[in-house]
Amino acid sequence: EGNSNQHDEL
Amino acid sequence: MNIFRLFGDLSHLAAIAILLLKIWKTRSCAGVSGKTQLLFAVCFITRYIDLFLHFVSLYNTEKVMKLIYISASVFTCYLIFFKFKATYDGNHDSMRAEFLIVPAAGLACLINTKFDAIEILWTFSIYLEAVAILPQLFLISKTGEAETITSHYLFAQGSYRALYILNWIYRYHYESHVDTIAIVAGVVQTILYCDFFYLYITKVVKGQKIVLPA
Repeated sequence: EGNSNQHDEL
Repeated sequence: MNIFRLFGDLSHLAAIAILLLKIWKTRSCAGVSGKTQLLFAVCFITRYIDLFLHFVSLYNTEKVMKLIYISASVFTCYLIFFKFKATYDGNHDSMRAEFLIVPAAGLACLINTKFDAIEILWTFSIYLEAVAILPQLFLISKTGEAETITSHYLFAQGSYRALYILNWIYRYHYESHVDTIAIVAGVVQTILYCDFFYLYITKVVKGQKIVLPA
């Protein structure tokens, strides 16, 4: 599903 | 980026700087848990592994911050286990770190967003960070006291994730962004500091030293 679940926090 | 996350990261940087200064100035790591610092270094390396995999230009702040966290935590471990090894209180730093690493690794394989290497490493790093302070709190309970500068370090370290919780509430409300794993682990992590926060607010703020049992 290509969830762009990029973790964008440190 | 919101104010809570900004102050959270600044608080985290402050904690790392306070500890480095304490060890460097006093040329001693008495009262500091080497195991907690090792666990934090492992957290940063496993969480920011992407820095090593595909090197990206350093111009953006986030990459610089990640490199600062990794290098500062590794340097802190170097000071504790090599340079000022003679002052390391190994007898009191006796909590078994394996009892934190193994469950965190196991849980990361069971409960994660995606079963792939990078995501598992990130999840492991999040779970490990939640409990990484335990050896430090354990050491303080064994020695029965904490130097004032170490208390400031712990306050900054605890405040960082507490501020992140406010950041997550903000992002849920305004960006409907939710990272459940980070939130649950962050709440657990902050709860572990509650006892210390109480002592810090009631004692250190009044200029007294933290002595246990309170």
